[in-house]
Amino acid sequence: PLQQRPHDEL
Amino acid sequence: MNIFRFAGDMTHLISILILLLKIYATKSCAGISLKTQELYALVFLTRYLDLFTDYVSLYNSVMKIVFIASSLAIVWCMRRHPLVRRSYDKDLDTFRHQYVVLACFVLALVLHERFTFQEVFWAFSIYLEAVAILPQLVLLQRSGNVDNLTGQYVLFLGAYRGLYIINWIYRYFTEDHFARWIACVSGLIQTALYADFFYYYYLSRIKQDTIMRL
Repeated sequence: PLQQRPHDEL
Repeated sequence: MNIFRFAGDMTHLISILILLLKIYATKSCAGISLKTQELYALVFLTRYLDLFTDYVSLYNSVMKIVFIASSLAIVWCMRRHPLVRRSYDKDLDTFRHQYVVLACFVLALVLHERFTFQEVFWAFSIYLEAVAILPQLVLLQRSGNVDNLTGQYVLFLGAYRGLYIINWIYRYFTEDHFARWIACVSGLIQTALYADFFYYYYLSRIKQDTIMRL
């Protein structure tokens, strides 16, 4: 699912 | 990456560097809350736990290291530098920030995107960043000392918040399923608290200028 992506915002 | 977020990251970094340089140049941290600066360092340390596990981009990794280093440098200066530490308003900077840390951690245990070690600490860092300005706001109300809180510092801090909100609006309309609600809601609360800080900052500034003119 989408939330598996790492956080790309600092 | 969009221009709003890049500009937001740059203005955020510049605001931190302005504060660090101001403290280092004047060898004084009068009017600056060590507790707020410690909370900021904690925000970066808990948010970037994925520094060695998730690689997003070179920019992302470099900026994480720079934010951690610069925020720790400010805390080190205020705690260890022999000249700077003497000017710290220890008896005015008395906001009990440990309760804020605890409240944010409990909230992160309840409200997070996934119940994993890194995600709980990521949510914790998002909540903590929103309220980290409180000790500085209280200190400013008590001391009214804006000597080291330069106008540029406040300007870049405001620009960082404003640009990030525009970044979220932009991502909401350009990316399907952009749903970082925790960051967006907490970021709005943070911006509201910054607006309060800016209000007290300009009040103190006007008061100080009036006194200087008299």
